[in-house]
Parts: sequence; C-alpha cells; structure tokens
Amino acid sequence: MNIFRLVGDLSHLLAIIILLLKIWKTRSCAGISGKSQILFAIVYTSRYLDLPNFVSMYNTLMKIVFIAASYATVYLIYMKFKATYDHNHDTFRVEFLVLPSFVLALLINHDFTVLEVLWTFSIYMESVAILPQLFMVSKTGEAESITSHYLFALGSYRALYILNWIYRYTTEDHYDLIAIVAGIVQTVLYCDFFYLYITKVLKGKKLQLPA
Amino acid sequence: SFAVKSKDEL
Repeated sequence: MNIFRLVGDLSHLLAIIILLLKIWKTRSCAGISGKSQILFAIVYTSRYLDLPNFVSMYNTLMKIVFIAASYATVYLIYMKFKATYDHNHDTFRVEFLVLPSFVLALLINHDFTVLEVLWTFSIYMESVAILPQLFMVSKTGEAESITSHYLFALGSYRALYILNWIYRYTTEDHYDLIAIVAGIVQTVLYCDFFYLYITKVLKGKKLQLPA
Repeated sequence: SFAVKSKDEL
C-alpha cells in the first residue's frame, strides 16, 4: 500500500458516499445516470469475485462496501426514487460499452481463465462506465454542484491510481499493463470535466457545459 | 516483472 493508492481508494469511497447521500437526502436522482451506476455494479461484481481470497481486512472491507453501495445506488435510482429518474436524458447505448469490453477481455488478458477474463472485463468496463453519466451531463448541459463533486472524486481516484502504478513500478518493479492502459483511458475521459470543474465549480459557478 | 496481476489492488 502507498499513499497514492490509499488516497485514491478514499477518493473512490468518498465519491460513492457523496452520490448515495445526494440521492438519499434530496430523495431524487435527477441528473444521475442510472446506466452508469448499473455499469459500476457490473464492474464490482465481476472484479470482486475473488472476495473469498482474503488479502487484508482493508481489502475485504472496501470490496464489500463498493459492492453494497453500488447495488444500493442502483436500487435507489430504479426502485425507490424511480419517479425522479430522468429517462429522457439517460439514453447512452450501454451495449456499445459492455460487448466490446467483454470481447476485448476475451482477446487481451493475462490468463484465459474465468476469473481472470472477468477481472479484465471489469477493468475495461470501468474505464468507460462513466460515459453515460458524462453524456447525460452534456445533454442536460449542466450538473448540480454535488454531482460535479461526485464526478471529481470519482475521476481523481483512478488518476491517483496512475501515480500508484508509477510508484509501484519504480519501487517494486511491478506493473500491470492492462490496468495501466485502461486507467489512463478512464482518466483521460474526465479531463474535459476536470477542466470545467476547476475553472467553474471551484469558483462557485454552476457546471455549465457548452450545449 | 511483467504483469503479475496486482491482486491487492481494488
């Protein structure tokens, strides 16, 4: 464990908590892409199938929290507060993300076993899972500031993981090319948002995307 | 060492 990965995981946890609190407190999932949340639930389910393999208390605890929180979020969006779910703007064709991720995982992986292919699929899936949400923000042209804080924390987590991978390569001579390439793609997808967040939201303005 | 998958990462 290193500081980059620890802060990254905490940023990830913060994002998930911000989202859950936003939906629960406002009793509304307006502006939130249910499709992205379903993709995240798929990511954690397919990645943490190795949950029974005990690595550490921290590792097991975080995996359980991420799985539970992602399903709770999907439940809140599609069941409890489904009246506030914005179908009209959450229209990204997720099949164009799931299928290519799965095919790519079958073609490019470290080991052609069920667990390894599913882990690889979860890595590819996670790198594009935020697209429906970013697409929805661009369609609505704006996002509530709490939603942009969620996106900033979520985007920062994988950016910090890139620093973690650099650190691990330089100190442990260890690297995982699949995770690194997908992590860079994932972080790049947030760049446009990061720019808007830093230039606008941090100045107290609303996040307005050029329509 | 080539991609020995980092099992300890989330």
